[in-house]
Amino acid sequence: NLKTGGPCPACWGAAFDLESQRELLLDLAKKSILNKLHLRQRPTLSRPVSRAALKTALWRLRAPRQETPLEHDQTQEYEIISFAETGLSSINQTRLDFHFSARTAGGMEVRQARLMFFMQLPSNTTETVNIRVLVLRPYATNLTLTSQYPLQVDASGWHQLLLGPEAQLACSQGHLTLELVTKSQVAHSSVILDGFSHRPFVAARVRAGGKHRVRRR
Amino acid sequence: GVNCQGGSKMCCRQEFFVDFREIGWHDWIIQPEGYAMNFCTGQCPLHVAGMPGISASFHTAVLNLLKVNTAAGSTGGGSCCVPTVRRPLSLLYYDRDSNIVKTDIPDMVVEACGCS
Repeated sequence: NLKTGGPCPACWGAAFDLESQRELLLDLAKKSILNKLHLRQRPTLSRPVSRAALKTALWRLRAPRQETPLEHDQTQEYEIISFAETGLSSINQTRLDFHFSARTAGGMEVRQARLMFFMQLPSNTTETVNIRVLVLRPYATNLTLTSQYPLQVDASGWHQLLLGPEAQLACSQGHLTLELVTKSQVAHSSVILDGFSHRPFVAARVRAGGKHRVRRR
Repeated sequence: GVNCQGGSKMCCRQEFFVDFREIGWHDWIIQPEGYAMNFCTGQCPLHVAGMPGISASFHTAVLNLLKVNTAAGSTGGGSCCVPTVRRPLSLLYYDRDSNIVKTDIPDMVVEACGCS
């Protein structure tokens, strides 16, 4: 008890009555969790995700990773899975929008972002998918292409792509737009965009409190 | 650390589990099903103070008791029953954009208590 300078009640007071203090403890537990997650109140689910998509995404993420592990430090880290919402589409291209809560980690720093998507190809077929990263520049009204990644796909299944710093920055600012472009309409139809368990997603590894860090220039 | 049992008034760890279904949080917290919060409660007489747990042996208790007896006017409550071991809570939850977030919140689960 810092204010009175007296002893703490846990040490010298009467034995704690669990039942009478149950509500207080539950309230304490709730506040503690929300506080540590940098949330003011419990989230209300605006766009519920199907259990199948959730199950698949978690299963994919549990698979062994091939990229080099990130340097670990003591700050709290998060992994965020954002499921795609499909936007403007044409014959051979589809726009994917991913939303991230910039508040989730109290000013988050995205350290790694991976796109995962599913393609269903006929056997002995190879397709090239161009993945384009689009960002909205300050004071601009249209999205600008910042980078693109050609990906050779030669089998059906889940495919992943490590996205670069532009995409990581977009995630940390709350919104990432990608465009999947294929050479032909046939190839485009092989990208599964809205299947319940095959919905594309971005998995981001995030460090909390990124905006509070000071960098030397 | 010692777990609280019956009418013990000495410093101990009281188990306390928060069931997310019971508080209506099971819709946004995917895993786990609850939070084993636990807390420390009980008295810390001076002869058990300064150790990372309740007296390790009869001998250390006696030595500490001697220290207390030789200290003049040592009636104040400087020692607290506090967590000595804590572990993180792993959470998988939906954020407000219905993204799925996995994180380990450090120091959330009290594993053991002792007198400061």
